[in-house]
Amino acid sequence: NPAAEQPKQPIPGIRNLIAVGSGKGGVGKTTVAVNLAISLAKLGHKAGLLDADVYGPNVPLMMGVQQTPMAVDNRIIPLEKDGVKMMSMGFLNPGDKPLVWRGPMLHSVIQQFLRGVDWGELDHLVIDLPPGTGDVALSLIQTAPITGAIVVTTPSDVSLEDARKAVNMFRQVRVEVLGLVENMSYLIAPKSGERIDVFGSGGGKRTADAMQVHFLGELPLDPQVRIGGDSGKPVAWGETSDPHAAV
Amino acid sequence: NPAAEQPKQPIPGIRNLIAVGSGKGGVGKTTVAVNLAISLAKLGHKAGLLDADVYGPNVPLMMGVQQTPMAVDNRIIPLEKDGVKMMSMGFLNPGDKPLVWRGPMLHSVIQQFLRGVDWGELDHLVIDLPPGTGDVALSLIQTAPITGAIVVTTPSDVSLEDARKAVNMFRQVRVEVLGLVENMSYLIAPKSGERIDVFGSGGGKRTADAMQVHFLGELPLDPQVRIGGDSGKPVAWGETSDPHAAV
Ligand SMILES: Nc1ncnc2c1ncn2[C@@H]1O[C@H](COP(=O)(O)OP(=O)(O)O)[C@@H](O)[C@H]1O
Ligand SMILES: Nc1ncnc2c1ncn2[C@@H]1O[C@H](COP(=O)(O)OP(=O)(O)O)[C@@H](O)[C@H]1O
Repeated sequence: NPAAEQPKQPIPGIRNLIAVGSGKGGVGKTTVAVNLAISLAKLGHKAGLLDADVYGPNVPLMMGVQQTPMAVDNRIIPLEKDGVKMMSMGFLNPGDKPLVWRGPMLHSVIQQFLRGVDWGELDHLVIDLPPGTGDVALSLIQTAPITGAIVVTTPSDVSLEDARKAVNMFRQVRVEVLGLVENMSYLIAPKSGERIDVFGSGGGKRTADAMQVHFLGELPLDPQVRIGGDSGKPVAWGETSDPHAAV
Repeated sequence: NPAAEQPKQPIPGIRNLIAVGSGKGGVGKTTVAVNLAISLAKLGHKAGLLDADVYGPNVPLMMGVQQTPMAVDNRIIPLEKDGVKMMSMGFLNPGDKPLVWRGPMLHSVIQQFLRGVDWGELDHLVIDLPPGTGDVALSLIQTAPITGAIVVTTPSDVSLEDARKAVNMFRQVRVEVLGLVENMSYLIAPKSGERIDVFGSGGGKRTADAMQVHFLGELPLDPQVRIGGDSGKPVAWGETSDPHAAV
C-alpha cells in the first residue's frame, strides 16, 4: 500500500501531533481529546485541538465555543479557549444539517485543517479523529506526521473488538500507538457509593497486554464528566496519565 | 441532488426494510437493531438483520455467531439464529484486521448485501447502519427501498446534536423517520435502587417533539443488556414499543 509508505510532510511550527482514535464511537474519544488538550495547556504547553470528526463534530459543544472562524490570506484563524487553539467542522457547518461534502472535497478540507490553519507555534496538536477505521481516519493518519496515537475504548467486548482493529490500523501505517485508555470503566453511585460495572471490567488492560500496547489507565463513568461535556466546561481530569504518556 | 430522487429498486421477497441509524456511535444502535430483529422473529414475523456497519461490525459478537457464509450460484446464504437471517462484514472479514476495502469496492459490497444475499421471503429486514451521516450510511439509504428509519440516541447533548443531523439526513433522501429511541436513559443501581441519570434526562423526548418525530420511548442503562450483547445472548426487550412502531 504505497500510501502507507510515503513520507509525511511535517507541519511548520507544530512539534508533536497526537491522534486520539477509537474503534467505535461513543467511547469518550472526544472527551479524552478535549481533556488532554486542556490538561496540556494547564501544564504550560502550547496546545491545539483539531476536530477531524467531520460528520459528528462535538468539540464546539464540549469546549463551549460557537463562532465562525475568520480567514486571513487564505489561512483560517483557529478559535481559542482555555489556552487551546481549535478548529472543527462544527465551526464551519454549524446547526443540524448533515455535512454535504464527501470524498475528495472532504479530504481537501481535512488537509486544510492540518496545513491551512494558522496554528502558529504549538508543542502539541491533539487530533480528535473520526471514530473507527474508515476513510477519513485512515487518510488523515496516512498523510499527517503523527507522533503517536492514543486509542480509547470502554470495557465492553464490542468496544474492545473494534479497538483492536484501530490499533492494527495505526500499526499498518507505522504510527506508534502510545497507549490504550479504558473509559467508563465503572460507576460509583453518588449516594450509595455502590460500584457498578455497567460496561464490564478489566478488558482494557487485558487487550492492551495482549497487543503489547501501554495501558494508560481506567477512567470511571462519572455523571460530572457528561455534564462537563454537555455544558462546554470540560472537567480536564488533572489526574490522568495521558498527558505524561503523550508528553 | 439526483441521487435523492432516483426510484429505489424493491428487493424481491422483502416486504419492509427498517433502517436503524444514529448520529453518533456507541448509543446502542446495534443493540436496538439486534433486539428489534429478534423481537420481530418472536412475534412470528420472518425477520432478517443486515449489518451494514462495515468498519465496526458487532452483530456477530452480539448474536453469538461466527461462521463463514457459503455462496450458491453467486448468491450468499445468510446465517441464521433465533429465527433471524443475518449478514455482516464480520462474517466475511473476521478477526482484528481493519477492513481494507474503501470507496467503490465498499459500495458494491453493500449492494451485494442488499441484493446478492439469498434472504428469501422476509416480512422485515432490519438494517444496522453505520453510525452517523457518512458516505456508507448515506449511499445505502439512497439506494435501498427503505420503509422507515429509527434513530437511536442517548440523553447526552452531544448525542442529541448528532441525532438531529441523522434525522435530517433521512428527510433529505425522503426516508420516513418512524421515531427516535432514547437509550441509556437512566441507571437503576442494582443494590440500592438509586436512579442515576448518567447521560442526562429528558433530551430525547424534547428533541423528538422539536423535530416532529415520534418518540418511541426510553430504554434504561442496564448492565444485563451489555452482558447480553457481549455474550451473544441479547436480552430482546419484549417490552419495547419499537416492534409496534415499525410494524
Ligand atoms: N467517563 C465518562 N463518564 C460519563 N460520561 C462520559 C464519560 N466519557 C464520556 N462521557 C460522555 O459520553 C458521551 C460520548 O462521549 P464522546 O467523547 O462524545 O465519545 P466519542 O468521541 O467516542 O464518540 C458524551 O455525552 C460524553 O460526555
Ligand atoms: N441499555 C443499555 N444498557 C447497558 N449497556 C448498553 C445498553 N445499550 C447498549 N449497551 C452497550 O453499549 C455498548 C454500545 O452499544 P452498541 O449497540 O454497540 O452501540 P452502537 O451500535 O450505537 O455503536 C455495547 O457494549 C452495548 O452492549
